[in-house]
Amino acid sequence: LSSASLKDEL
Amino acid sequence: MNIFRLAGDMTHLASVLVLLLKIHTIKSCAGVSLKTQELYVIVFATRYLDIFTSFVSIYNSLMKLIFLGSSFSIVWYMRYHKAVHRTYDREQDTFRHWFLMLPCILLALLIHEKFTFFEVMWTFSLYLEAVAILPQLVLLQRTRNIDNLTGQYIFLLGGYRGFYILNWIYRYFTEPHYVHWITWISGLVQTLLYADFFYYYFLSWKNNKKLQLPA
Repeated sequence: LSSASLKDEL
Repeated sequence: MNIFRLAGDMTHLASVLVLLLKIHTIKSCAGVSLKTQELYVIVFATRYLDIFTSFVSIYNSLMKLIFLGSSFSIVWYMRYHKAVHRTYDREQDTFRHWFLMLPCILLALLIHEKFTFFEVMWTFSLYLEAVAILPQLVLLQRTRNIDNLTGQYIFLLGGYRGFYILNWIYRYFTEPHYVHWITWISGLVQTLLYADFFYYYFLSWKNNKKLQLPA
């Protein structure tokens, strides 16, 4: 899930 | 969302608005590197491949559209708008930026978090963004005097990633398992590339004189 959380950044 | 990331996004937004303002109102792109702008189109195109597949928030989708739209329109203006194209100094803006892409794509194929098309493209866009400013900084060294708007554009563009670094530090301490070395290192390299520009920008602001990078 961690990489998904990063994808919330522009 | 934290204050550092919001500040970063707003600074980034301000940088593209300053550039669009300069190009649209005074119809000039003097001192602006088309190569850097083209690299940014590729950065956003490869970074936001998921714009239609994964929805994070209205804000996130809106900002992606703004960054994609502004970068494409800036390149369109500099290439095809007669008045603006005339002010583009092609002789000075000669950085072979396509050669910048090759090491980035190779590195993305070697170092990434997951070996999927989307993840490799996303990692490629991170590496490319870190070096995308190089043609602009080289052009800056060549064109002696640069106007305030171009200086502000570069200053804001460099500052936004600095805010992102604060955002990553904040998220590291507030969110468990929030560890992304690839993003952090490329973001740090990106910001460090602006270091000497920031230094001379600060000097020009302090002494209240034109910004000039040493040749």
